[in-house]
Amino acid sequence: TAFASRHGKRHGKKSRLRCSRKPLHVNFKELGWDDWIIAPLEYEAYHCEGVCDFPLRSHLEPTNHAIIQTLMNSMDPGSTPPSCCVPTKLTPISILYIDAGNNVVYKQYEDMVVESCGCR
Amino acid sequence: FQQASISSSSSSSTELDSTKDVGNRKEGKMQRTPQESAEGRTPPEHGLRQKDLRRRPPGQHQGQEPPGRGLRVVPHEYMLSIYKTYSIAEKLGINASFFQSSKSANTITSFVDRGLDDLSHTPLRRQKYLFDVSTLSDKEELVGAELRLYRQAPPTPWGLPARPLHLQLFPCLSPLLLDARTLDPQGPTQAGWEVFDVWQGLRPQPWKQLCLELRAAWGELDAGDTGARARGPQQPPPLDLRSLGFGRRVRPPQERALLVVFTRSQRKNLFTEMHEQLGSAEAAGAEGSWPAPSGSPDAGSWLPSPGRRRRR
Repeated sequence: TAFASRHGKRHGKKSRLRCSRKPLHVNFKELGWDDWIIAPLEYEAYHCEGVCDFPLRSHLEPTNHAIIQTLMNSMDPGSTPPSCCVPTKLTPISILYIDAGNNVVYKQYEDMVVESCGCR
Repeated sequence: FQQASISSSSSSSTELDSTKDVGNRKEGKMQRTPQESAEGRTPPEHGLRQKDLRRRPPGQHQGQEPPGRGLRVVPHEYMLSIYKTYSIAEKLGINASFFQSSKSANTITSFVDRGLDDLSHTPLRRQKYLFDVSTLSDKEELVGAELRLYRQAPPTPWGLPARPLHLQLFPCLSPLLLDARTLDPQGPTQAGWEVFDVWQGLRPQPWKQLCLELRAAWGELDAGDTGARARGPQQPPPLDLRSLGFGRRVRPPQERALLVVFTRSQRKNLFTEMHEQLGSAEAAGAEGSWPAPSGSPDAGSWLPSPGRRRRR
C-alpha cells in the first residue's frame, strides 16, 4: 500500500518495479543502540520492494495463494489488492552486547538479513 | 549511561575496529571531554532522562541502574574471539551453532568474577569465585557452562616436590566435585587458562548467585616413582593457590575469572523478546523504558498511552 501511494500517480513500466531485494543499511549507532550493542555497529539487512503483478516470475517463488490473488488483481484491481513483496529467506547475524547485568553476551539473532524476496 | 569498549589490541578485523570508538563516542551531538570518555561517565546535560529512556538496554528498567554504572564495560578477549569466529563463519554460510565449541548454543553469556582475595598471609588453600547470574533466564535451555581461570606464571623454579597436584572445583559448601585438573609441579610454568566444566553446578536453575570453590591438594606418588619413595616419607609443604598463580590481587580485567554460560533459546522473534522485556518493565512500573530511535521526535511519549493501546 505504501508503495502504491508513493508511486500511484506515476504511470509507465519503469515506475512499476518488480519485487526484488533492495539495500537497507542498519546503523545501530544512529538508532541509539550503540550503548548496549558492542558489535556489529552496522550491517546490511536489505529489504524487499516492488510490485507483485501478473504474471509472477518463478524466481519470486509465489505461493499458490499469491498466484490466485495476483490473477484476481489483474482481472479486477479494485476487488483484490496485489500479493505482497516480502522476504522469503532470512539469515541470522551474531551480535555482541551488554545485558542489563553488565555482562557481555554473544547472541545469534535469527531472521536479521533478507536473503531473497518473493510474492506472498 | 554506560560504555562498552574494545581494547586496541583486541581486534584486527575491520568490523571490530569500527566498534573501538564506542568508548569515546559522541553522546547525541555533544562531544565528550577526554576525561568523561576515559571515566565512562555521561556528562551532565539536559535531556539525560529522555536519553536514558531512549538508550536503555532491553530489560533494564528505569531506576534499576546497572551494578557497575559509570564503569567502563570492557568485553573480555574470549567473548570478542567468540564473536569474531562465529560472525566470520556466518558470512561463509556456516551456522555458528554447528561449532563444537559453541555446544550448539545460540547465546553465550559471560560473567566476570566478583569475588575478592583473602588478605590474610596464611596459605590460600581454597578460593571462592562469585558470579551474579540473575540475568540468566530459566526459559532458555542450558547446554553448557565453563569456568575459565587464568593461571599466572608462578615464579621459577617452583621448588615444589615431585608429586602430582590436583586442582578441584566444587560448588561452595558442597562435596559435589564438578571438575578437576592435575598439574605437574615440575612441568613448564607457562601462564594460561585452566577451563573447568561447571555445567552440573548450574543445572538446578534458577540461580541468583553462583559460588564456586577452587581447592588444591597434593596427590599420591605413583607406585613406579621409586626415586621419590627412596628418599623416604616426606611431608609436602602446605599449598597456596597464590603461589600456584591463582591469586586475584593486581590482576588486569582480561585475566579475571570468567564464567561462560551456553544457552539455547527457542525464541526466534526479536519483537517477542522486546515485548517480553517491555512487559517486565511495565510490571515494574517503568513503562516506556524500551529505547526508541534516537531520532524520534519525542522519545518520552514514544509508547502509546494505555488508552491508545486499548484502542489499538
